[in-house]
Amino acid sequence: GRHDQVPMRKRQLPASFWEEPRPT
Amino acid sequence: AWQGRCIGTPKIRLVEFSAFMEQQRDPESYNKHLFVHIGQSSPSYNEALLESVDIRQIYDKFPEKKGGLKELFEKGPSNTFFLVKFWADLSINIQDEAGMFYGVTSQYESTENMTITCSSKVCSFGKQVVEKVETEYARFENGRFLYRIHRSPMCEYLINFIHKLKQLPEKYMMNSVLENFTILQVVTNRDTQELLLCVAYVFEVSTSEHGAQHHIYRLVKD
Repeated sequence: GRHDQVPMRKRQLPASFWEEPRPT
Repeated sequence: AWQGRCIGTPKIRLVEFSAFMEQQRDPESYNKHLFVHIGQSSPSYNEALLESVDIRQIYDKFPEKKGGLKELFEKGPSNTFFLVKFWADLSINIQDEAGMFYGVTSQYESTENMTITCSSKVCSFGKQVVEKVETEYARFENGRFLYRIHRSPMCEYLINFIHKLKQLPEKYMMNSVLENFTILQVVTNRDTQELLLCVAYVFEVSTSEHGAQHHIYRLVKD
């Protein structure tokens, strides 16, 4: 159900998923 | 060089994607703001290959019943699945809606002459709230077939969503709302029903002063 979702931060995602790229 | 470095397979690749708003001030001048953007880049062999994300980590963010992401992935082909994390640029003040146009432009290229069907599903808490289906015919240009969905009007739901998001006072609040907002785009060959591309989009708000940013991942099942 929608209320027992695992927050994205607690999922197995690459570190880059949380790092906003710097413009080149 | 683009294979493994951008959204594409040997058959088709996404060349450009942007969601924008545009305001005509007078007959000669426009103000254009890009909310999200994937540019017309040509990656070189020097660039790193895409990282991968286990598709099971995001199943619940997208439709899960019949025709959902899981079923699509099981059917394959698996090299057609991608995830885009967008950092959307919401640093714009929308005061006057007069003459405002909200649109989405996307462009694909392929080596084959096909007619493609693009489905875009906007999802809230993993449930589809709106879907747009577009059909695009190939145009032969510079030795390849181009499909351009040019200035497709954004739906009311998305426009209202952007307005409501903009009203939130803090970025962490916007990100908390965006955690349950996703878009699933599925491109198929209209005549053979073959899946060509499936792109899952997730969002955060950009903190950069340089506009929208993104990361692209391959979706895999380890």
